[in-house]
Amino acid sequence: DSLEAQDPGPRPLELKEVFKLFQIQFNRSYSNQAEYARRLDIFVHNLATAQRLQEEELGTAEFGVTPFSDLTEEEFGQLYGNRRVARKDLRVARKVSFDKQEEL
Amino acid sequence: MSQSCDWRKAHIISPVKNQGNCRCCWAIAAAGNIEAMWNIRYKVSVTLSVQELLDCARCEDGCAGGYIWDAFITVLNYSGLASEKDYPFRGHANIHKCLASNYRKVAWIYDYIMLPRDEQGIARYVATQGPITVIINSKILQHYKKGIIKGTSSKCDPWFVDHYVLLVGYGRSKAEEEKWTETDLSHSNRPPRHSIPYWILKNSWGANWGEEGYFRLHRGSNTCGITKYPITARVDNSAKQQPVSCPP
Repeated sequence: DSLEAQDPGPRPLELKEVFKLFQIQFNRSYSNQAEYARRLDIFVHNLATAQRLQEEELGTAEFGVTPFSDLTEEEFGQLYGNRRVARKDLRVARKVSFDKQEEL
Repeated sequence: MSQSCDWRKAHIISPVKNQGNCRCCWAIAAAGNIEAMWNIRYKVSVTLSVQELLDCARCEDGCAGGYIWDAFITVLNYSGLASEKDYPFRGHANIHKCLASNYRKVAWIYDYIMLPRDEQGIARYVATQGPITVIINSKILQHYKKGIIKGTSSKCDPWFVDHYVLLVGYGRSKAEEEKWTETDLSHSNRPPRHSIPYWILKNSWGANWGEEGYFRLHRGSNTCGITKYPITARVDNSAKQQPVSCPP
């Protein structure tokens, strides 16, 4: 009954293995080793972000590996966000502008 | 107003599209809105040309983003839209090469309207008229897999909206979808959770993303700014539109 005697079970996948599975699932390849390393870094960062979102989620949503997991937040915004309409509320922009004028 | 509504069950929603590297969510959402409204009103299934909206829109390069009203104004200016089959999607805009006059129009609109910015009103309109377009903050969707998103405004700023999608229905989560069991609740300080009200939204990132191309947002808390610009085309010129029934 000792815990030490118990089979530890399957070992968790290493991040590189998870990334490899991501590449296979979403058919991703990178032009060189430097780019691969950069995308792996971004992927790991995104996994942490997804985990944080999951912990703070108030609904039933699940966050994790998606087709966009190798993109930075900025790249995702540039590729999929509608830059022409993306903006803070105009009233905020106007207020900032007004405050700057006041300062001047 | 019914407790739930899902226009997908009426088979009036076209297959999920994939915008690829072209930022044309505005054109896809507008086309999806007209397709659904046309099908509800005239019982004719059409798949409309997103490419026509990209090539013929007033603003240059439709793949650099756009406004939903520009899509509707383009449909009004060209007296309708061609079918996707005749004028297929290529994933990039051909500026100054609008081919609208080359193809027969398969659907058209009379006007477009902005709905009141309250979620009760939006639900009532969707239930009695059909799917509408909304714009939301898409940031959180980068990591979304499935389920109902109920993020705080710090996670999904309702003032920063950047992605048009089609709102096709609403409902409430069933008990089995809840993450917390009775045992969990008795051991935590979390209040007992009732079923979660949600919106059903059709995205344009392909059917392999999210819940077969769709996702759900919490209903009743302006999640991700969903009430910012609820807009729909009208395909009927009658002053008082006859209500239709959405499948629960």
